[in-house]
Amino acid sequence: CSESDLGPISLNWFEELSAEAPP
Amino acid sequence: DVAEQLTPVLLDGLTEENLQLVSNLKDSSSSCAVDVSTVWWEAAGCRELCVVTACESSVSLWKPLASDHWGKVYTWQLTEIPVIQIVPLPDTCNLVCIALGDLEIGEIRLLLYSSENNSFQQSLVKTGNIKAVLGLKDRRLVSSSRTVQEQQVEIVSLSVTGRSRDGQTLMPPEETVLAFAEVEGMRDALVGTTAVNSIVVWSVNLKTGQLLKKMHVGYSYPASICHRVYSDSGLLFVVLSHPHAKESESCGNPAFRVIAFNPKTARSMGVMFSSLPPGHTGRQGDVKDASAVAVLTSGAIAVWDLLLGQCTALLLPDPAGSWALARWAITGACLLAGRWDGTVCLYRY
Repeated sequence: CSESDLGPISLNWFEELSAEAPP
Repeated sequence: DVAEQLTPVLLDGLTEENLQLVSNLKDSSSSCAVDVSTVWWEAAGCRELCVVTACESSVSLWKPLASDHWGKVYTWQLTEIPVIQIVPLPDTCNLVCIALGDLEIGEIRLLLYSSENNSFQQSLVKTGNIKAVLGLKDRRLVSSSRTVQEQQVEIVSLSVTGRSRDGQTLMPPEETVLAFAEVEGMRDALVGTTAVNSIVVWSVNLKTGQLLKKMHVGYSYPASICHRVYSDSGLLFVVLSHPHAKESESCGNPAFRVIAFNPKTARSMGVMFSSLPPGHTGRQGDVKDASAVAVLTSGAIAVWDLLLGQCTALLLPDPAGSWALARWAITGACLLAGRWDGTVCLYRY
């Protein structure tokens, strides 16, 4: 799987989505 | 660098050679098998992997004896509402969780042994219109339930005697959650599949039950069920079964798929694809590690290696009866296969 197919990949996706999500 | 294998790989002349019959157990008092599972059970300082069998009105605990024989330890009677499912609880001992109901789950109960009272007991954990339930690590249980107005997604902690006071409500998606899977290696992440074919991701740490992301699986595979999820290199790899997918020329008759999701962009890509053997339809599946198993409407059981995307074994219905149930044991490469008459066969895979 590559970024061209799936978009920018982040190893810290969980922390980043947690920070973005409404409480 | 792996791409979805769109051409189904099927082995001609599949046999049972990858499955070795170890033993079977027959409950003479049981007429119709509903579910089968395994549980760690400790008695008199000896911890053993026991088998749990369920029929509509009772649940039995079996312990291993010498020479691959099994002896019934106890039978809990459940006469008011039919038993419809055993809910495995990972990493627990001396605790069996069951779901009861008619068409859908109306009650969740714990079956246990109380050393205080020196007796086998049962206790009520939850009631409601429960759509999905899953046992989580650290003696927790997640469930989705519906009232007319809203959906509740809740994690409850279990004590040795039943439901404890600690609970957590998760933010529900608009659509009904039909299945859950823990994200392996990430205690705070939980995934669910919904009635409109979305994957939802929650944060389930003690402070929040935030819904982090909703990602679509695709319309070709309605009512997909998540079985296993792991996170690797910034991607979520989800093992799905497709009980209602229709056969197509390009994909054959899909049974299981592994899909990689990028949780940041919600974009996805098929990684591996497993098809039903030719001429078979319908399936009800279970996944452990890279092994998947399903009961087919023909009364056969099929086993797949999800890494190869290949069907590796087929147990055909024999004169003793059609297969009704197939579950992996919680430890070891052991398949539990149940017939309609209540017989459970243990196979080494």
